[in-house]
Amino acid sequence: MNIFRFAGDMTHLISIVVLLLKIYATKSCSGISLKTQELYVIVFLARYLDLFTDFISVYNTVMKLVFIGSSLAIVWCMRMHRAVKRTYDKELDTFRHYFLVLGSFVLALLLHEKFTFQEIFWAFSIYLEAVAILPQLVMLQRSGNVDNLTGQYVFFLGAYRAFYILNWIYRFFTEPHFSRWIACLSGLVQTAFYADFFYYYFISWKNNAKLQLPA
Amino acid sequence: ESEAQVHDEL
Repeated sequence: MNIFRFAGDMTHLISIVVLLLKIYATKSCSGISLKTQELYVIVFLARYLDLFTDFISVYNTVMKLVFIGSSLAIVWCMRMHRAVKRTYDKELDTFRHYFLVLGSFVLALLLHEKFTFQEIFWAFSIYLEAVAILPQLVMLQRSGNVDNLTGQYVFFLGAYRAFYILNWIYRFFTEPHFSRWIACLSGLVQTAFYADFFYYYFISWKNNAKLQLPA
Repeated sequence: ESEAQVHDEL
């Protein structure tokens, strides 16, 4: 474990806490893409298949349970919670995310570290996570004005993988046989998707103005 | 044969 990875995990956790806060405090999920949240449930379930077989550390196991539990809770809330589901902007959340699932799985069948069930699903989860934010980014552009908590949620979500890139650079230089090219390349693509969001987020922060994404 | 590297990252 290194400081970059720990910072990345904490930033990821903060993004989830901010989203839960928004939903529970405002009893609203307006501006949040249910499709992105569903993709994250698939990402975590596919990635943490080794939850009960490989014990790495208490921290690792606890964080996996937190990520799986929180992503399921958010999807349950947006689909089932009477007050919250009414605020879901279904007509703005129109990205056909099934293609993202299909494309990531096909790519995982082609590009993986080992052709085993667990490795295929691990690579699938890595590729899917890289594109999982797309429905949310498209929805933000459609909805125009972005409320603060939603903006902060997306910001922390993008920042966490940027910390992981620093972690991979650090491990590359400090560990002899470290090679995580699948996670690294996918992480670069994932962070790149946030580039324009980060730009408009920075502008809104600098001008102390509301976050506006160009339609 | 690269050892099955356990994914120690989240």
